[in-house]
Amino acid sequence: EVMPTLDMALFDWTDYEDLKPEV
Amino acid sequence: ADPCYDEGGAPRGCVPGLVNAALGREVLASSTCGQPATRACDASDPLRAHPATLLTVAGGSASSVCWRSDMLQRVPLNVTLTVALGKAFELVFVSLRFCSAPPASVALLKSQDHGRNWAPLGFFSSHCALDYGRPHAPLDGSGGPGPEALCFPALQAQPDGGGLMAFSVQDGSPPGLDLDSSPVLQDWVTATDIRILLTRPAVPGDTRDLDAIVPYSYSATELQVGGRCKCNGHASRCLLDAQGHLICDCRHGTEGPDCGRCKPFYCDRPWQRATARETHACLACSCNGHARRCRFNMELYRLSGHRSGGVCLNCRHNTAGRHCHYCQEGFYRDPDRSLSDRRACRACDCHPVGAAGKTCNQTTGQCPCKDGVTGLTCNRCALGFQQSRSPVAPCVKTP
Repeated sequence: EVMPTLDMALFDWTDYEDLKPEV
Repeated sequence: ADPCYDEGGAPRGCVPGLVNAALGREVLASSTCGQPATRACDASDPLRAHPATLLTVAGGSASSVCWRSDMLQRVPLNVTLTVALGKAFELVFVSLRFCSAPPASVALLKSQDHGRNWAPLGFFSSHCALDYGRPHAPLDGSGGPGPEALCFPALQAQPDGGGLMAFSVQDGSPPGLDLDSSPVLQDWVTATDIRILLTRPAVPGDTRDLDAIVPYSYSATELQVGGRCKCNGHASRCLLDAQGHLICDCRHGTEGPDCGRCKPFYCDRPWQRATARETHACLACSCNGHARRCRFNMELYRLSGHRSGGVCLNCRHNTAGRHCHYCQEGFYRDPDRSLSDRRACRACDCHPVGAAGKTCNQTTGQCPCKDGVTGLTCNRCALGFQQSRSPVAPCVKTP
């Protein structure tokens, strides 16, 4: 079974703004 | 066929041929007759001039016209003839044919730095101690343990009234010294300039006595400086460069007027002179096609057993290492491409959330994944995990 790739839109960056990668 | 390489293309020691290095070179004479003009010599009249150019002109021996000094009437009676060879030569002999009775004392000097400093090669005199403060050379021509300037008997007049100074660099050099293996002998035979000092005329009486001197002039033709263009065994000929300077046509990864250093990229081992047994060619650094420059490191050279000391500089195409033989941090080796391929190193491309870092395994390309994350770039949740909303723990166990 191949799992789907991580969906960046699902992540909540509220508490991790400084970790958020530049797109 | 290039004499510096064998039939199989392997380098081998090579030397330029023996030539008269003085041929066509300008000779500076400290005294030349004809200025002002006299009945016998007029510098402005080609038919009555005796310029120093006659000493090194082609076919000089066939000419009946000789260089002639001014009439010397006052002590000292020194006249110098200086010829710049244009670059370093390895001398074999120096000869000068005199058109009148040869001088009673002659000193032969050489310079290795284009005329800044001078050192004696040899002397000819009937009074060595008096003229040069030296003993007469032993009859067998042997000297001390190393090459040295010896004082030989005065030049003898020949039946035609002239005379010949013939100096071999072997005179003054102890037998058994081998040019290949003796740096002292290599130094002894090397010269960029030759100077001949005519210090005492062949006239009767004490030439230190002003009253005893009758007017006298030196006269000579055909100055020959037999030698090989010095290329340290790395060229078979010398050429004129764009500026008209004589330089070696260097091979074996060497460069410089005398092939005296390795070319910039050929520094995998230190420069050495070629010998009959060992070519000592400069070797190109091994950079797998990813660098254009390298430097030599003696410590690495010693550690390698004198095999390789080159260190590549500014490895390109995301490569790194002494030979640009592995990938920079953040890149990994593509197993489907050769090491010399411009795209031999691929970016890790680790997932910005799923990976715990940006550096992957340089061999496999595997990024370090956070718990529950899998895939080469850590871009998927592992079996039994599902995506969360937290970028710190992107995959959590499935309830």
